[in-house]
Amino acid sequence: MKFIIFGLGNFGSSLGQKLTEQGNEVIGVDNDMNKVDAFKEKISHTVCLDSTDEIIVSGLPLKDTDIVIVAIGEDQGANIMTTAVLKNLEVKRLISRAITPLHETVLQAIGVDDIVHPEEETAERWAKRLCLRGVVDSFELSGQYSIVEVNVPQKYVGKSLQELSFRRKHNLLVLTTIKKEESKNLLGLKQDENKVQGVASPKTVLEENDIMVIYGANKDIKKLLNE
Amino acid sequence: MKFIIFGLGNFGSSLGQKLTEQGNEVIGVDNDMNKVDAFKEKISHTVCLDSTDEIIVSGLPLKDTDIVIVAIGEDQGANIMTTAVLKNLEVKRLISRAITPLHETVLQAIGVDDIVHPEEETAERWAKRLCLRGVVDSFELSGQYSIVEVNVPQKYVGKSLQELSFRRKHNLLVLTTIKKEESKNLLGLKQDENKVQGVASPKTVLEENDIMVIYGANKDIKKLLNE
Ligand SMILES: Nc1ncnc2c1ncn2[C@@H]1O[C@H](COP(=O)(O)OP(=O)(O)OP(=O)(O)O)[C@@H](O)[C@H]1O
Ligand SMILES: Nc1ncnc2c1ncn2[C@@H]1O[C@H](COP(=O)(O)OP(=O)(O)OP(=O)(O)O)[C@@H](O)[C@H]1O
Repeated sequence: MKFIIFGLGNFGSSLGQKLTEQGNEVIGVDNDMNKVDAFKEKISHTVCLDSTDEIIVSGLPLKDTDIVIVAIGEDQGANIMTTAVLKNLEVKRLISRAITPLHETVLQAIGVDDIVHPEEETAERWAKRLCLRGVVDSFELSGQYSIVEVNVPQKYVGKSLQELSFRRKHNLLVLTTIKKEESKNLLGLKQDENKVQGVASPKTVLEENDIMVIYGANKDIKKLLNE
Repeated sequence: MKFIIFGLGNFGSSLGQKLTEQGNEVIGVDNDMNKVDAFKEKISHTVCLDSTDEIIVSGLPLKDTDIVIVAIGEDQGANIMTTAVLKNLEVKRLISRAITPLHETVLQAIGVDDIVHPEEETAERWAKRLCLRGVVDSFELSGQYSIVEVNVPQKYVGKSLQELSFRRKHNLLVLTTIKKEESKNLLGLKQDENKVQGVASPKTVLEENDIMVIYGANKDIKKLLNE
C-alpha cells in the first residue's frame, strides 16, 4: 500500500519505518533537512518541504496514495493547516494526530477519517499493565474485556487446559502460552526471546515460567489473578 | 497501588489520570505550575517541584510507592537527571521514558526496570492496523501471532461458530464479536458504542456489521482476510 507521512518526529518516523519494513511504499515529509536525511535509508522516500503550503503539497502523488497521515506534534498550527490543505486536496483517507482536546475538536470539524493520540494510547495500555500484578502486557477491548498475558500461577503448573477447564470454571479463554527461549543476538550475546506456542488446544500443558495469554471479562481475570 | 509520575505532558498526565480512575493513589509531579493546576482534579495529588533536585525529591513518600515513572519528554537532560536521582534514592520499581536510542542507552546504563517509548509503541500498533484491510485494531504477540478485530466477511453472516469451525479449518480462535449499538451521549446526541459480546461459544452466530475478534498466526489471519 502507499502512504505519505507528514512530520518525522518520533511517532511519524517510527510509523514510516515500520510501514516500510512491512513492504509498503512510504513517502516521509518534513521541512527539517536533518530529519529528511536521518531517515532516507529507513523510509522508502523522504522529501523536504513545508506541508502547510498547498501548492507544494499538491505536487505530491496524492491521487495514488491510499492513506495520508499528519504526524506533526508540537506545532498544532502546522498540524491543523496541513490537515486542512490535505482535506482540500481530497486525499482518499486522512489520519491526523491530535495533541489537545481543543485540537481534536478542530480536526473533527475539518473532517478527518481517524485521529491518533500516540501518548494517550500508550498511557492507556501501560495503566492496565502496571495495575494488574502478574500481567505482562494487555490489550483492552472496549472497557470491560481484555486480553492479558500473565505468568502461569504455580498451582496450574503441569496441568493441561482440558483439566483446568478455564471456560467452564472461570469464563476465560486461553489463547496460547509463551515460553522464554535463550538465543544469541547479532553480537553473539545470550538474550531471552519470547516464543508464542501457536494456537492453544485442550491438550496444551502449562509449564513453570510460561506466560499464558487469556481473554475474558476484566473482573473474571482479576478474580483469577487474585486467587 | 501507589504511583508517582514525574512530568505531566500528554503521556504522563494521561497515565496519571487513568491510574487514578482505576482507583490507585497517584502523585503527579511537574515544575510547571500550570500543569500542576490543570490536573489537580484529575490526578489524586499534584505537586510542583523540580525533579532533578535530589533533596526536594527525597521529601516525597518514595519508600511507600510501588512504581515511579519518569514521563518527562523533550528535556532529555532533565529526564536522565531525574532517573539518576530516583535510582540513587532506591525506589522499588523505576520506569523511564526514552526519547532517542542514545537516551535509551544511558537509561539502561543507569539501570531502570522498564523503558517506555510512547510514540513508537503507538506507531507499531497503527502500522499493523493500517496494513491489513478490514482490520479495526490489533495486538501483536511477538512478531508472528496477533489478535485482530475484523469486520465479519459477508459470506459468514448468519452462520454459527460451530458451523464455521475456525480452529479446524483456519487454525484461528474466535474470542468474541463486537456489535455497534446506538446510545445517547451526555448531550443527548446519538453516538455509536462498541459492545463486546462476552466470551464466544460454539453457538455464537455471526451477524451483519459485527466485528469478530480472532487470534492466530499472522499468515493464517491474512489468508482469511484475502479470501
Ligand atoms: N510545516 C511543516 N512542514 C513539514 N514538517 C513539519 C512542519 N512543521 C513541523 N514539522 C515537522 O514535524 C515533526 C514532528 O513534530 P514535532 O517534533 O514538533 O512533534 P513532537 O511532538 O516532538 O513529535 P513526536 O512526539 O512524534 O516526537 C518535526 O520533525 C518537524 O520538523
Ligand atoms: N526538571 C523537571 N521537573 C519536573 N517536571 C519537569 C522537569 N522538566 C520538564 N518537566 C515537565 O515534564 C513534562 C513533559 O515534558 P515535555 O512536555 O517536555 O515532553 P513532551 O515530549 O511534550 O511530552 P508528551 O509527549 O508526553 O506530551 C512537562 O510538563 C514539563 O513541565
